[in-house]
Amino acid sequence: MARFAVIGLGRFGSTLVRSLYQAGHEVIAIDIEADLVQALRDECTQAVIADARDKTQLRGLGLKDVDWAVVSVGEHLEASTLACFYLKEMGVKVMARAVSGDHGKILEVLGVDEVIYPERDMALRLADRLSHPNLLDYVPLGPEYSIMEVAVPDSFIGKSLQELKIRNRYRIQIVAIRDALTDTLNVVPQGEDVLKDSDVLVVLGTRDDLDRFREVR
Amino acid sequence: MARFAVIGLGRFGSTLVRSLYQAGHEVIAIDIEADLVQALRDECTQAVIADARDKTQLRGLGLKDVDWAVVSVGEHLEASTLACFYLKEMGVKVMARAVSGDHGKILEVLGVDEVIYPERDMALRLADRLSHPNLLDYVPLGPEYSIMEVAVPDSFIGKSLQELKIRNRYRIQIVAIRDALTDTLNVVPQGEDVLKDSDVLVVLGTRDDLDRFREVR
Ligand SMILES: Nc1ncnc2c1ncn2[C@@H]1O[C@H](COP(=O)(O)OP(=O)(O)OP(=O)(O)O)[C@@H](O)[C@H]1O
Ligand SMILES: Nc1ncnc2c1ncn2[C@@H]1O[C@H](COP(=O)(O)OP(=O)(O)OP(=O)(O)O)[C@@H](O)[C@H]1O
Repeated sequence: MARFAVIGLGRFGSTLVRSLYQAGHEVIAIDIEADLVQALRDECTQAVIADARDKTQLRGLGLKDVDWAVVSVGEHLEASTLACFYLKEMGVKVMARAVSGDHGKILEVLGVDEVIYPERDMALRLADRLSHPNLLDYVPLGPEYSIMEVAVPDSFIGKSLQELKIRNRYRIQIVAIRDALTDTLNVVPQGEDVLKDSDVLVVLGTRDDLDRFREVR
Repeated sequence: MARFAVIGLGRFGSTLVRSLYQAGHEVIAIDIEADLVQALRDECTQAVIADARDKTQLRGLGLKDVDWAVVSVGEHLEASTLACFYLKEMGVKVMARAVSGDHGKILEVLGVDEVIYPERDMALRLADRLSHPNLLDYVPLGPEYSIMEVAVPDSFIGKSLQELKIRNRYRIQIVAIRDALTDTLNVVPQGEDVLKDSDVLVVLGTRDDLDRFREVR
């Protein structure tokens, strides 16, 4: 289980806090507005009122050992820019929401590890779905199924997919094979394809079946 | 190709306009702010300044024959509520962005065909990705690949997946079979599974290969 700090408890931040906490992680929820902090008190590890622009307040929160700090403090560039700057100074891994392309570039220059554009990304997905009416919304199989990358197990090297009978043995499906050396992707691989040690398998299955498959040596 | 109206040209709306237009659809882009409308002039079929709360202005836009009207007019419930109400009166299919759960319920009561929650949905996806560090972000295979539902072709009924050799013949992969009668999903189906006429195939492949597969009778 991991430790997260979420700064900014709007619709995005509060949903993120709840989902991560429900998934069993430690979550510190931070906002300048007392009522938003209060509302999340029972749905996170720790809910704190703080001004992310204030270096002293931010340092007092014990954020040095979080795995990710996620910054989503709205339209005002000042709060996100300062918060990201201080968090990077503290050596924390930072993900921040950008309100525009330029804002995103500023955040990258500050060393933010990942800049996200939720409205833009959702609009792109929606455009794709509207353009393809029978296209399922990318996760048609429900939340219990995932697609994950798994390094090819040693015992599979040099064997073909059909001789390995992976679907029957592990209840997972290899939807693509990525060649880590050339970074090329072989999607919908054929039964005759032989696995090599530089292959990374892109697999589909339930979380449990995927976890079990990752144990294979 | 389809016709869309997008009302509200913030980050979400403007991205949607551009993507749909680039995908070859007709797009009418509408906003109350002249500069936002102007900025999109060359990236849509028609860019119009209008107040979505005004029934007369809305009716003057010739929206009756759009396939979808997408309403994303920000925090103020008044504009989205009125716009959705008038659009449904005009018999248009409406997708609207909700700023809260209650706002979403109001929109549903008004008959909005689909209510969307971009910030919440992106936060859920992000939480999933952060919880599973080697989980690819749902579309690991790149934008040229899709997952789509296709009704089982008549010639496949009564046959097993392995005898149909679908991957070899059509370069697509059946990742799941949905039974339309019971609405249950058989994910990572096995080669011995026999197809019935109530089956819907959930298939992965490139857009071209999927289009070709949909021609199969
Ligand atoms: N300096 C700050 N320190 C801490 N929190 C802040 C600061 N400035 C703004 N916030 C918080 O950030 C949160 C998110 O901001 P806001 O709701 O404006 O925008 P948003 O990111 O668009 O929200 P949403 O996630 O709903 O789309 C608010 O709850 C606000 O109180
Ligand atoms: N009555 C109205 N008629 C037409 N457009 C409107 C009306 N009211 C607001 N808008 C437009 O809706 C757009 C979106 O609103 P706003 O930027 O406040 O919120 P948003 O939906 O959170 O945006 P984003 O997509 O950037 O997250 C704005 O460009 C605004 O001008």
